[in-house]
Amino acid sequence: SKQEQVPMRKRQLPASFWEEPRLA
Amino acid sequence: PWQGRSIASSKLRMLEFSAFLEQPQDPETFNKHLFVHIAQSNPTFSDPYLEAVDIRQIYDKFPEKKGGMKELFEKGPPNAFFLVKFWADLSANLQDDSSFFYGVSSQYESSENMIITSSTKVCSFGKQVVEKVETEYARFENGRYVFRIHRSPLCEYMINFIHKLKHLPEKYMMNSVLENFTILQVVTNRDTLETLLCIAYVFEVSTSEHGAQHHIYRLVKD
Repeated sequence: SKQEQVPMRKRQLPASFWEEPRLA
Repeated sequence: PWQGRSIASSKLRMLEFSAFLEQPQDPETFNKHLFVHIAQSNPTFSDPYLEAVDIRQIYDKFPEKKGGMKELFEKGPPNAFFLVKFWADLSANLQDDSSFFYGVSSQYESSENMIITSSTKVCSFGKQVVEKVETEYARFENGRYVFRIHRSPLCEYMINFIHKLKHLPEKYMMNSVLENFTILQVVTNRDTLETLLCIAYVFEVSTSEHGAQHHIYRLVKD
């Protein structure tokens, strides 16, 4: 396994990437 | 209107995608549980474009050597690359599963008659651990060509993975495992080898009472 992966939280991703939709 | 607003290149559009578990209730009925699901949608010109994600942010989550995502993106076409963030629904009861069926179904459409090949690579820490390759022929329906990968059985690796994930006591532990679990699906024209769709899937566990959720992004390189 890779030892020095940057955690996803520290990457440049849209805010929505961390917001679970609340759709029925 | 679907180009830029859904998983669609100029040659192929994904209509639906689901990974599911069917549990028999009695000889005539069964429960269907959706782990992940992209339902059919019909975007219009008034819908917003998908948000973009720089593909370099996720290169290391997928195979990087020959035939990897970087090489694929350089070959193009750039409008065929997408990222799907799934919030998977793991609320199903997986006990007593000898008669359970784990499957994946997906549907695509095109204005062209062709034969497509779908390669699905499951990756751990960016390295491929298992690959499934499927070939589908078109059916002409309602003025367009439709491709259906219907009830493709989930591989043993994936079934075991779901079971192990389910046994973790806390959601944050599941998400920690899922941080290094990805799936890369590449759909190509079998005869021309043109990339029709390249979809990178990443996962978290759903906390919603409404089941599986997702966001779709366009992958770009600015």
